[in-house]
Amino acid sequence: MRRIAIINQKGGVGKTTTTVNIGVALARAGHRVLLIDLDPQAHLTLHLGQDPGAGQLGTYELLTGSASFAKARRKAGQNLWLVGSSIDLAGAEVELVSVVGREVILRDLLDQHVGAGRDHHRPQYDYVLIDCPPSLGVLTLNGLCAAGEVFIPLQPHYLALQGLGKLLETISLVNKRINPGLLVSGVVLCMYDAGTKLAGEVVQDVRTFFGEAKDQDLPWRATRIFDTVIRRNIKLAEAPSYGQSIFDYAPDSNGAKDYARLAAEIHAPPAVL
Amino acid sequence: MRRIAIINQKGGVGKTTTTVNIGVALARAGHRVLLIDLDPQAHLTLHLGQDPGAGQLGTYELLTGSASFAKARRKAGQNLWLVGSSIDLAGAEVELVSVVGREVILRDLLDQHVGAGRDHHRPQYDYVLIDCPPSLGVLTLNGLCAAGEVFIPLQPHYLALQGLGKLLETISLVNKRINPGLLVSGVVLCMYDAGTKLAGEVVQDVRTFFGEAKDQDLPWRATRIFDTVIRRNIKLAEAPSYGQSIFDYAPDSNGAKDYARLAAEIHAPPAVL
Ligand SMILES: Nc1ncnc2c1ncn2[C@@H]1O[C@H](COP(=O)(O)OP(=O)(O)OP(=O)(O)O)[C@@H](O)[C@H]1O
Ligand SMILES: Nc1ncnc2c1ncn2[C@@H]1O[C@H](COP(=O)(O)OP(=O)(O)OP(=O)(O)O)[C@@H](O)[C@H]1O
Ligand SMILES: [Mg+2]
Ligand SMILES: [Mg+2]
Repeated sequence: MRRIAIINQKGGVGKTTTTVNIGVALARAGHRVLLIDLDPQAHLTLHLGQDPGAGQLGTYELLTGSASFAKARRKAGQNLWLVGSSIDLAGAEVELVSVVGREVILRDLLDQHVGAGRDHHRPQYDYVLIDCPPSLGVLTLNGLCAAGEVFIPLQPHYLALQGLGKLLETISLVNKRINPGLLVSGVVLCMYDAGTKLAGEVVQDVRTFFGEAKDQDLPWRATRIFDTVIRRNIKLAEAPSYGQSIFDYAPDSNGAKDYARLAAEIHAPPAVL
Repeated sequence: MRRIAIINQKGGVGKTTTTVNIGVALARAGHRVLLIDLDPQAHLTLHLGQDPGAGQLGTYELLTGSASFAKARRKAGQNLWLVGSSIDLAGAEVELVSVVGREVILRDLLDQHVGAGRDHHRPQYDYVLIDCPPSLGVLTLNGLCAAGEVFIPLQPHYLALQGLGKLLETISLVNKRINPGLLVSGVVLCMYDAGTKLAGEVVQDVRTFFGEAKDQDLPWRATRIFDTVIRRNIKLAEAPSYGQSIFDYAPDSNGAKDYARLAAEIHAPPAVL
């Protein structure tokens, strides 16, 4: 079972679009996928056509101890489950400020939930994907502590690497102090303006940056910059307004092709490629 | 003298690109423009080819009382001044948490600075533009309290209006409690994907939303949705990597045309159009 947190504290770089569409792509390929919406904006929840809040239990109730995963998750499609978010989650940062172990609440509940499913011949889920808000606060920390891997979506624009330093520093601290297995396993290039020199140059800088980490004892020494880039495609921006993944909304679009190819690349172990 | 805060707590919607390019457009049209970078990411500062930090005084020193405007500003071009940012500003949120009047520090220093220039026959500046970070914390509050007007850049995507509620609520509170003259004078549609139905639909929703406020006693009862939209144009994303405005980097591009037209629309009073 792979537990992947999708993280970048920079806003609007494709975290939610990536979580939804690789989640649905993997589910359509027959894998059992749990999606967790850790953002009070609840865009992941809305993107799947689900109601944030509205009497539903979700990540807020999980983090504040009033629900288990079994209670908080809902079916979102074939092979697909969701723990949704709500605006209440905005209060979590403040509510949890002096709670002991406030960064590992999600991890412990998830361990209980998947541990509970362990007597079957296969794990409860093949993939757990955690969509994080554009910040490095307690919500994202819960994502980092509950995950085994991090994917970083990047928009290949000038300054894409600027915020990376702070993010990697945070990941380093979590790896050192709380979650020793945590690795940055992938970088996803999103909103890629094909054919522009800017995109090409930034990708080159990103490859160089991660290439230099190869022989160092760092959680990003083996990060894959996925070969599949997600091209800018208006269909990807339209799909959420219909509460659909790209595969339901526009299955023949470049957006669908790119995310399907990315999901396949994610599922294949690096050595196979 | 118009003091305009450029605000949207959503990340990556065009705040900095708009501040730089309308600032430079107005300066090129002969107006005296002061730009203030209130974002610890210092993108405005970098976009103008200036060094964030690096021994320069800037907004951090202003807000923590160790510099005046006269000391902290630097010339950034013809008719153009800048108070730059630095990573130190990230600490301001914490450092100012219990400082009395922490939201009006910028306002008071700006009043002193422009007041000091008042014995000339024309004001120190024609425009003061304040670029705010993607949050509604003490930095953005300083922008809101120092300004007379707010421009809201919006990317016309699904959920563009979602964050607006929280932003307008904050503006309302500032207007009620601290800055009674504060108005939302404009909405700038940025990163507009021309020819797509999504952009058209969202703009329609935005117009409807602000139209409904017309007869109410609200700080956004007279908000102009600028007719000029800023189309998506890769040149606008490339310019900052050269430390240039769009007018120096690609003067014949759509990006330059759109921002020049927007600056003209901003400068013309609504009744004239
Ligand atoms: N490849 C793409 N082409 C066109 N539009 C896209 C693409 N990817 C995402 N978008 C759109 O861009 C906007 C930002 O994307 P998204 O919400 O996935 O980013 P995010 O990193 O999750 O943002 P936030 O920081 O607010 O959580 C959304 O309106 C989305 O629909
Ligand atoms: N019209 C446009 N066409 C293409 N790219 C654009 C356009 N406007 C802005 N960009 C690019 O999109 C990215 C986000 O823009 P910008 O930095 O201005 O947004 P912002 O709201 O200031 O972001 P933040 O919330 O991080 O401060 C930048 O890389 C910028 O160069
Ligand atoms: Mg998101
Ligand atoms: Mg900015």
